[in-house]
Amino acid sequence: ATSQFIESFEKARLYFIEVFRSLFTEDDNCDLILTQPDNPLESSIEIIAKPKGKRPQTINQLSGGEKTLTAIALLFALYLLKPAPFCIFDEVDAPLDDANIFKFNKIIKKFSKDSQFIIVTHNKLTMAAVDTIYGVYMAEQGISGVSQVDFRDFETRDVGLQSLSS
Amino acid sequence: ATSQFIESFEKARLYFIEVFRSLFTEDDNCDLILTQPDNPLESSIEIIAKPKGKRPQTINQLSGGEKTLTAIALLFALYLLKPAPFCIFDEVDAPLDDANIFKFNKIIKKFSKDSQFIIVTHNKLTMAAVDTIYGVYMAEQGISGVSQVDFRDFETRDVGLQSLSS
Amino acid sequence: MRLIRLDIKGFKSFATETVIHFDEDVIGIVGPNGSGKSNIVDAIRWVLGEQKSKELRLDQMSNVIFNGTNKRKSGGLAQVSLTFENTKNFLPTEYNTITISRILYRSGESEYQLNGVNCRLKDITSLFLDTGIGSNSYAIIALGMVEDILNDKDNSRRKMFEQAA
Amino acid sequence: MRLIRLDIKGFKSFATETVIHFDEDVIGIVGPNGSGKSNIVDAIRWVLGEQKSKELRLDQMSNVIFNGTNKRKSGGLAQVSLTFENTKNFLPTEYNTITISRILYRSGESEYQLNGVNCRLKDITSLFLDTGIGSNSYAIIALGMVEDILNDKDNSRRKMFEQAA
Ligand SMILES: Nc1ncnc2c1ncn2[C@@H]1O[C@H](COP(=O)(O)OP(=O)(O)OP(=O)(O)O)[C@@H](O)[C@H]1O
Ligand SMILES: Nc1ncnc2c1ncn2[C@@H]1O[C@H](COP(=O)(O)OP(=O)(O)OP(=O)(O)O)[C@@H](O)[C@H]1O
Ligand SMILES: [Mg+2]
Ligand SMILES: [Mg+2]
Repeated sequence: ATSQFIESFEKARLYFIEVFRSLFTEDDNCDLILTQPDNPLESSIEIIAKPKGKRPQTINQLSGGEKTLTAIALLFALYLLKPAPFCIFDEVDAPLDDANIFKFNKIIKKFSKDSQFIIVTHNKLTMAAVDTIYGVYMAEQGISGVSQVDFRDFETRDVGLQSLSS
Repeated sequence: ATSQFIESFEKARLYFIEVFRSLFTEDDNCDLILTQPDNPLESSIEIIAKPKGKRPQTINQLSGGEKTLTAIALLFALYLLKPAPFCIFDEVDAPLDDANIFKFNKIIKKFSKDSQFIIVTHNKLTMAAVDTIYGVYMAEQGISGVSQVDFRDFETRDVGLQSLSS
Repeated sequence: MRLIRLDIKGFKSFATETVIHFDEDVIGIVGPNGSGKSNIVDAIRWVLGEQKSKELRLDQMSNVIFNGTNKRKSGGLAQVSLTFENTKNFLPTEYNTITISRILYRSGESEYQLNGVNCRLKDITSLFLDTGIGSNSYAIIALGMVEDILNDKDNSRRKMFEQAA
Repeated sequence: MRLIRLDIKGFKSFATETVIHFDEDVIGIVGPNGSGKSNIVDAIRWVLGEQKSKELRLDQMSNVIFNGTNKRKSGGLAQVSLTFENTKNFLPTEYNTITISRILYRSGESEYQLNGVNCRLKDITSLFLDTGIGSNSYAIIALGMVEDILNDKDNSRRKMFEQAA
């Protein structure tokens, strides 16, 4: 059990480094380590981030958006370890800046060849990146309704997006 | 001390109801109650939200954005109790939809006659609502720099906003 | 495995029958604060067998039933059905299309169904065992899971890792 | 009281001297993730006398000094100055313009200054007593305070209320 754990952990660690570098840059680095390597089945897991040029820091020393992006990289590493047929993200893009939202959506596009992704969002750039949109609204007081938005006519897309989130 | 506490609490409660209604709608209601009214100096404080048409709920039963908006209403109620000369918001608008971001910025505009507001944000609508913007960037690896953005030429504003947050 | 559709009726704010089709690879869900987006995520967790009311943002499981407004009385039951294609024999069953349903009545009685046939919760969860899905799998990456990774409360990173390993 | 300017040098990621002017009523601060926006908020808290390193997202207070990159060695000190107009005699002092400064040296020594004159931390915090400002006042409404209200950990709502009452 221990050797299988170590093997999976090492795999997850490599995936984590790979995804982290595609969400940050090729010059950024990170690591995933067991705090008690001699007690692998009980050990907690430490996340180290080494953004380019800066000193290594634990994940807690990063900015709000950098933390979220690092956590997303770890979630995708676990996904690569055992790909789920579908993944659901509920407003994880909220603390990200525009450039990081592009990267986030790009990596979802890449993995969407193998799995479906359901993305709840308020962000216009994310809305522009998905394949289809369901608009949720309060039909009458307290009762939710859903309506699929058709973006086949691209000219109306941005106008549609403007009115969609309010 | 007890009577002064009760008096301040009652004032804060009325402010809270007033601000809540301007952030939600005039038909929405809320309340602020002492969980132990007979032990005011030790009692914890409960927040009740009654969105129009729905049953009264504790704040924890609201959606992510509704919770944030309700907490903002309480912070402004405390502000009205003892107005600080300046207030700092660090990305509190992240979970809000467009309509609520308008309301949030509108209430800041109103209180900005008496106090200064420093708003850290990634949101374009909030950026469009402030009086001036400081853009923060990484000048060289790991070193921050700041540059004031001048929007006196309104035609470039949106273009400027596009490039600012990435 | 590919999702086909989600049917929600009487679940939280979805008092009336609602259908969402999953024809695409990346599906966006948008709308104003409080409109019901996270309730859709809760519905998917619930039909997959989530038993912890806290994970569904509820004080108790019965709160999952539409609790009424001043214009419409509260519902008598909550029902969610999730239909998907069993592509590449992802699930250990001969069916090509699978519909799992979960119903909770105001009385407290529960029903679970697999392709219309009553079954136990156990039959549904064992179907998903070891597939990376299941109501608390990391496949449901709500904002809360990002926070769990960051604060590592109760060794949550390790637990997530063990589920994936 | 009206803010005039903030001077940051050697504080966290602000290795080089940086000035922010507060000429307007509503000032926006924008920029990419990790650029330094929250560090500016930390700088204001720090110069107002924040003593809890945890509130400044630090393991220990000495981490507030620019800790170097592979192209620039770490700083020897962190210095922040906040200048404001004492309009309507908001603060109990005869000065019209006030500058408070705080310096922390790599050696661990601290300095505090009021209009260029060395003073104790106590002199700065007592100036702001009862004004609704002070490093942990509700006037600094970081995202964290919204969370404190929502989870009410350690009766945080009550504590915030007591500060304002
Ligand atoms: N049992 C129930 N009956 C009726 N309404 C309910 C029930 N449970 C929750 N709700 C309502 O559903 C609404 C919340 O929906 P939800 O959390 O899905 O919003 P959301 O679209 O995710 O919003 P946000 O963008 O703020 O996250 C709340 O206003 C709540 O009152
Ligand atoms: N003592 C220090 N020396 C050098 N850099 C530091 C120091 N302390 C923190 N930093 C760096 O400052 C950066 C974080 O800045 P900050 O938290 O202000 O970002 P931000 O602009 O608020 O980003 P976000 O939009 O993600 O919230 C981190 O990358 C961190 O490495
Ligand atoms: Mg939500
Ligand atoms: Mg920040």
